[in-house]
Amino acid sequence: QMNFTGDQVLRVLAKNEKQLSLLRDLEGLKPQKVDFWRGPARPSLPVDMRVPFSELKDIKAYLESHGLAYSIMIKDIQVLLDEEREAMAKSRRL
Amino acid sequence: ERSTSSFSYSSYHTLEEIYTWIDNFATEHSDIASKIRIGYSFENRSILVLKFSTGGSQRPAIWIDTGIHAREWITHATGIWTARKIVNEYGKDRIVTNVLNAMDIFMEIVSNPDGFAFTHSMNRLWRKNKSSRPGIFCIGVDLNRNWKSGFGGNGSNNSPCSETYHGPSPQSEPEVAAIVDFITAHGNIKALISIHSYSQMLMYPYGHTLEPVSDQEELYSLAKNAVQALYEVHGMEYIFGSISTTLYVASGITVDWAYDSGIKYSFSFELRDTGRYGFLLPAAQIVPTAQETWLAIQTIMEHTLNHPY
Repeated sequence: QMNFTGDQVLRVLAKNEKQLSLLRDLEGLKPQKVDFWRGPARPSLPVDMRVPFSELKDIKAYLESHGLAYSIMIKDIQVLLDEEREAMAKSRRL
Repeated sequence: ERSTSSFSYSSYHTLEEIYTWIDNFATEHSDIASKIRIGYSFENRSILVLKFSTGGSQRPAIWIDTGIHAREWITHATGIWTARKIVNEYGKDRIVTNVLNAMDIFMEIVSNPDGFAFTHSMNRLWRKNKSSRPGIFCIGVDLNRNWKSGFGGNGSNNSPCSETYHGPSPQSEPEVAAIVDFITAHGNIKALISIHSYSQMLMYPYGHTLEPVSDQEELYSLAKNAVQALYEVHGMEYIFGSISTTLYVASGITVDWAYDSGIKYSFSFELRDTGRYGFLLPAAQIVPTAQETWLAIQTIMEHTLNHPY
C-alpha cells in the first residue's frame, strides 16, 4: 500500500478565470504531483487538490505568490486512511 | 453459511467481499434478482451486473452504475445498499412496485474492478482502470473519458500519465466496451444513472459541449425534483444542471454517449462529501448518503416509468 503520510488536500477558492487557469497550469508544472480531487471548473466552485508532502512548500509558495486563497481540507491523508482501514477491519471482525 | 444478512451495509468492502455478496444476494433473491457477467476487465476480472426483473421479456429498463472511478468508494457502497433497498421495497413501496411490474433494472456495482482492487492493495487514491500498452510508461485510462461521444475533446487528456487520459480510441477499454455492448444489445434502456463522488451534484448531458440537449427543459425539471427529494431526507444541498454548465467541459463521458444513443433520461450523480473528507468519506456516512440518493433515484425512475418514449 502506498503511504500518504504528510500529504495534504488543499481547498483553493479561485476568484476568477485567470486564477483557475493558474491552477490548471499546475498540472503541467508539476506532472503527476498534483492530484485534483475537484478539478478547476468555475470561480463559484472550490478546487480540491492533493499535494504530496514533498511538494507542499513549493505548491503553497506558488499559491501565495499568485494570491490564491487556500485552506487545508485534510491535514494528513494517511491519518484518515488508517482510520478507514481500522474501521473496515473492525467491521470484518464483527 | 455466509449470507447477505451478515453483510455490513454501513462499511466499506473489498472486491472479493462485494462479489461474494453479489452471489449471495442473487441466490437469496432469485425470484427478482439475477447475476449477469457482461464481460471481463483488462486484468481479466469478471464484470458483473445485477438484473432486477419480475418477468416479461425485452421490457424497458433502467441502468445504474457505480464505481467507474475506483477511489470513489462511497458509490459502490451506495450501489450495494440500493440493491438491497430495491428487493426490500418491491411489493411494499408504490413506486418500486410499479416500476418493477413494468420495467427491469440493471445495476453494475463495480464498473472498474481492476482499479477498485488496486485501491485496496496498493493505492487508495487510484482513479483509472489498470490497462497498459507497449511503449506507454503510465498505467490506466479514465473510464469516464473513453466513450464515443465527444471523444478526445476538451476536458479530457491525451497524456497517458494524466488522471483524465481518454485512452487510445473510443471504447478501447474493456470495461467501457462491455457496457456499450450490453446496452446496445439490450436496445430498450430508457434511463441511465452513473454514480460518482464527490461534490454533491446531479447533472445531465452534455459534458462535451455547452450546447443544450434537445430535452434540456425536461431534464432540468426532473433534476430539480430529484434534488429536492434528496434534500428532504438529510438536508444535503445539491446543485444541478448540464455537466458543461454546472461543472466543466468533459469529453468522452458516459451520459453523453447514453443520451446520443437514445437514452433520454441520462444522469450523473456526484455524491457526498461536502468538503471535509473528499474521497475518504467515513463509513458512518454510507447509509445516510445512500438513503438520500435513493429518493433522487426513485424520482428519476418514476418519471421514466410515467413518460414512456
